[in-house]
Amino acid sequence: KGKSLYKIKPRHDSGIKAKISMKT
Amino acid sequence: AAGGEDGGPPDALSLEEILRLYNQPINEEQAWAVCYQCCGSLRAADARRRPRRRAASAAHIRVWRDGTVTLAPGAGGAEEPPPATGKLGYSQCTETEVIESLGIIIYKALDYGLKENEERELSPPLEQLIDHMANTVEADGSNDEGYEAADEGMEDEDEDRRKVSAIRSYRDVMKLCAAHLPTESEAPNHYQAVCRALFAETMELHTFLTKIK
Repeated sequence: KGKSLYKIKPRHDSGIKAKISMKT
Repeated sequence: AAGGEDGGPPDALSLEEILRLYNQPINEEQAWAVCYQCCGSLRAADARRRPRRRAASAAHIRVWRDGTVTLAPGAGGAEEPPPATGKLGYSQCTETEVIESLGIIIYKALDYGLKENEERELSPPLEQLIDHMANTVEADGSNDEGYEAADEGMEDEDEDRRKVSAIRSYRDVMKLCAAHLPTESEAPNHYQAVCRALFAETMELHTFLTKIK
């Protein structure tokens, strides 16, 4: 309830996760 | 949790508590809602000349029973020195720095529980919002017109969405969140309802788990 499924892909060097990680 | 003084149910839960209770990330609609609601309360705090603080972690974002979302006082974190204060005691931490910290925390809440080598596929508008909030946009010169959240209104909504390249204020964030909805004017009620539901559902889960234990 209130939650939705989401797709997971391999982390990419130029992806937002990598960019956020570099900030923290 | 910010609890009732009588030891009753809390009036607010931190985003960290919500993530831990569900043991899964927030969904996209909740991310939009937390962004909108938190920026709304930050705007109000600015108007009252409250010092600006960066959000250090999800523990400092509070979702209240009524759907309000606030940044907890002293959210700068132990590792961060208190921001310098200017005249009138007003913090010199900038609005864009607070927005950046909020964007990072929202992303981490969407990424909660994922492995280091995994990345969640976000809808392009939400990824764009976070990218701009966290100031991680790579300047490629193709999108440099800036998002002008000025008073001229949004005559061409789609055009405005495409032109986003800079977020400079809480209001910019709120306008983008509102533009995500079919009817922008419904943003205050809609996002408050989403956050109210997030609080209520988390409390229901907490009560259920407590009974099971």
